[in-house]
Amino acid sequence: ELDDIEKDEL
Amino acid sequence: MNIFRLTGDLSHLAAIIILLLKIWKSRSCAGISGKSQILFAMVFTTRYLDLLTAYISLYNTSMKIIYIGCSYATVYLIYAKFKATYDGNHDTFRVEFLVVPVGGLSFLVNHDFSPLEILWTFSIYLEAVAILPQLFMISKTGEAETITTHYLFFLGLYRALYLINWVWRFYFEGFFDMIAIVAGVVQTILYCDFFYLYVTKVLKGKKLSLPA
Repeated sequence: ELDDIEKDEL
Repeated sequence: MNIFRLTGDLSHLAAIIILLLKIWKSRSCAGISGKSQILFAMVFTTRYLDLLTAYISLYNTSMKIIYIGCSYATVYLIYAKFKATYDGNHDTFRVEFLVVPVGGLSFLVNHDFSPLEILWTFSIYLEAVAILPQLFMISKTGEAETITTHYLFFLGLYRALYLINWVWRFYFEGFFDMIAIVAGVVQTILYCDFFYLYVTKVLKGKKLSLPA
């Protein structure tokens, strides 16, 4: 699921 | 982090710095849409609240702080310091027609119905259309200073590079974020007309003037 991938993009 | 993502960020940083220096050195914000700059400040504010909750890397944190700082400084220069040079008569795009639908959509289509995630989604959708007041202003004045076209070129290029970065990440990491991709495609498409004029005119040393 997306939200467990840190939003490392700006 | 791949080369497309890095050059995308540097292109974005270049755009932000070019605009800030243009206004600061020429002491004028003629031809610049203050409304677009307010929308960009909103984009960064709603997207980078995770500065308070998560530390990802020094690069990530410092870039976010630079983006937020420069965007607020630009808004300050336009609406306060060089207010006299602000061309309000041509900066007339109705931003409520952007913010309200984008706000509604971010509640309807998101990855997770949590405050931070909805604000992040709002910032992604808003960024896709935030340049419209600026493009609208150029179509009304019929021209743009060359330095402004360079600003727009790097700003448009950054998200185009992000699109390539997402293709790269899908292929090599199996990662993709449909919301960011769709919004990024819309955002980049909005620049196509400008890219055409930039390549056919500005890069040939002519001034960007409309109608073409």
